[in-house]
Amino acid sequence: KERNSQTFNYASYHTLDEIYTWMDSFVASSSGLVSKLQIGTTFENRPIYVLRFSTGGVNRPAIWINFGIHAREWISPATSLWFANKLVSEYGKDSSVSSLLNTMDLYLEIVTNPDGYSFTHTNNRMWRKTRSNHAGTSCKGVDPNRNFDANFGGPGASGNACSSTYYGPYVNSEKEVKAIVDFVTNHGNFKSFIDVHSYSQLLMFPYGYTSTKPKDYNELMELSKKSITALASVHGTKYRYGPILTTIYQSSGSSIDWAYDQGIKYAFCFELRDTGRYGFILPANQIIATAEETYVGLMEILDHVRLNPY
Amino acid sequence: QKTFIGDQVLRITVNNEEQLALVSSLQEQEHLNIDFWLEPSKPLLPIDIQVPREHVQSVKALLEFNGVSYSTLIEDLQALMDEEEKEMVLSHH
Repeated sequence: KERNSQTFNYASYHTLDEIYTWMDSFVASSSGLVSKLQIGTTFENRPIYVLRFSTGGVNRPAIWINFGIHAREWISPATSLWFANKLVSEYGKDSSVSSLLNTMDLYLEIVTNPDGYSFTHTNNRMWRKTRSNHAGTSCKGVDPNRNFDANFGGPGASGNACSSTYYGPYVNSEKEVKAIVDFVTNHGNFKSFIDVHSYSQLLMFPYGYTSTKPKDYNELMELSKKSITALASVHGTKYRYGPILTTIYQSSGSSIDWAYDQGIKYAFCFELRDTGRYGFILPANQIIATAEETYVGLMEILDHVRLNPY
Repeated sequence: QKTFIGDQVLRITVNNEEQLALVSSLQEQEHLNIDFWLEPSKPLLPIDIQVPREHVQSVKALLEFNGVSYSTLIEDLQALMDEEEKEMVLSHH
């Protein structure tokens, strides 16, 4: 077993149990900066955890980042572990991290789809969806990133329960999605919502369900450009950026469209690297490099959020 | 545990809307059991598809017949996953 968060091997992929064990040792070694919250349970009754980074205050403006909503995107949770550890180690040393955590709370959902993630380790490495059962079909699972209340069931999602982009029987049918929706809604003071996926090197913002530009289009475009430029400065990884619909394809029911429509202006979606053409099987020796560049790209956005309260 | 011996991942580049529609139509052919890793979006953007071993030749033939260019991104998906598994075991030791 990993003995503590300092000896944890961040350059390897880990099972869900290992990650959950790491969370406890990470919280214990973070001198009160980090706490662990359970925001719900999955279809298969696993706990859904969020790490809260906070230096105090009541209901401070906050940032939400979730990783790996599609189970097979292993690089995303792997990046989040490194990112969490980096934040703690930089707090009190790096001015951006210190200023951020002195004014805002940060919530990281390290494994957004625990049932799916566990399934990829035990049954099918390529599994993408949740593991829920729904009446009328023998096919399991829903694409959680088509299950949010953002033109739910519209173009860019499938009504076929066997499809990998099945939107589900109704909005928020997935407990993993409802946990996020309830938590973010009840908190009420999130200023940024970031959903981290892999692969193909994209930074996107709303909308995916309509070609209408969001009212903050110009600011989000500029910020995206700044973020991907900073990201590229680390290892030269090139990203494309823009609204989901024009950058990749039309998709309905996605998390960041929902967040933006809730009034969370800084809503972004990352697709992390695969410069070596490995798809979802990115070699473990690229985890740290991916995490390093993602950290820089994310911090550009988080700095901007902190400096531009609304 | 599901295995992927002989499954290939193809990177397809379509040059026009007609080719895009052809590749998109593969999604509806359920018997082929193709998993779209990168979905069709617009011409010149890559599309990655995971093709089960038994359909690799027919899918490649279809693409070639219609002049759609592709390359083989992953020759044998299972081999890559075995490598990944090995790395995880080593890291535990």
